[in-house]
Amino acid sequence: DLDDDYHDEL
Amino acid sequence: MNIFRFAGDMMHLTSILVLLLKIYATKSCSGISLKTQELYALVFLARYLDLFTDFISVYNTIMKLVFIVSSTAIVWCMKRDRVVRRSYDKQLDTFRHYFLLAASFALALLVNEKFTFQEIFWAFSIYLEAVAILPQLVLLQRSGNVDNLTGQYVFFLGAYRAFYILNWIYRYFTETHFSRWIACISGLVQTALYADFFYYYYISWKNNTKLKLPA
Repeated sequence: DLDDDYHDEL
Repeated sequence: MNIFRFAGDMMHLTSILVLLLKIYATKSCSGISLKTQELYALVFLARYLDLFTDFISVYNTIMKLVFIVSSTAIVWCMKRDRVVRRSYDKQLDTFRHYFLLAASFALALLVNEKFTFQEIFWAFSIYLEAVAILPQLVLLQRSGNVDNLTGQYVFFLGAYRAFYILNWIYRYFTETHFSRWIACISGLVQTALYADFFYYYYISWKNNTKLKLPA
């Protein structure tokens, strides 16, 4: 499962 | 956060500030593709759906808001501002960008991290951003000479994703389970599309001549 800060980039 | 990503974000921010400067200082959007600006507004709206649900950092939230507000303001200004919209090269900005929208969304349905609403829209925004510059590059080729601010806008816009590629390489070697294949491959395609622009931009800078893209 994708860890929650997966999209930590802009 | 690493220096490559921060530099990339600052270049991205600079490109937007240069574009805003051009439009507000010259009260003109000649040489700017409205279609590319519409695609960028969609990119940010589709990518930052998690703006209010996933808090990463103050910096992340502020930058997301800046990108959404600036991109929508530029589209609004080019469409509604009576003075600015007069200088829009409507007859030159004819790239059929709806194909880019459809193709990016279709690809996002097929290739995504997870078949969820948010992940499909995230992948859609990544693919769309890679091709969003095409209407702008086509317009530059058609409009012959390019004014300085427009040239600098496109230059910083292309440079930012090149720094993101350095960021992904850095993260790949410094973080254990780091994998951003969708963003990385899409980012490579995106940066490659600027290759010929970078070449002519470098030539114009070296010879101190007006930037001119061959038709």
